[in-house]
Amino acid sequence: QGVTTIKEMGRSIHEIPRQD
Amino acid sequence: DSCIQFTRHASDVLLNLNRLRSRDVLTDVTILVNRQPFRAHKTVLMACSGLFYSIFTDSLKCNLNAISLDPKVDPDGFAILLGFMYTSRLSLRESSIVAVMNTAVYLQMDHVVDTCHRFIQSSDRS
Repeated sequence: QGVTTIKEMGRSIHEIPRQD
Repeated sequence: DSCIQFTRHASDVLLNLNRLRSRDVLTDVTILVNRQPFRAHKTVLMACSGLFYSIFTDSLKCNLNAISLDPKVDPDGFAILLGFMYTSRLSLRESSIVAVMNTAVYLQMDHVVDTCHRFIQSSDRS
């Protein structure tokens, strides 16, 4: 049985801002 | 059996690490290059450079919070390579390529050395 991989192209985590 | 692969995850993590570096958040070492200081995360340095891997896996050196590199190392070349570690983008200019390559040899970043070498060869041909 093969593994089905779904590719998610969007951001995976929150983006840390450059400065607070 | 299936999984979702977040294809941007590696680059998203790297972007955040670079933001942390620029804000000096949880940076744990200062690299001195000709007295010029560069703040960074030990884990990122050792993940990218054979020299830093050797230093930070040495139990006598891993707790150092400042490390001076050989005075022959060019600070501009080091800055470019440090930027590469945190962005995966290597700035290649004819004016700096030799300094970058020599610094990459010193830092034991072999793939970068190979890339610089190919860039110089292709520049010579054209």
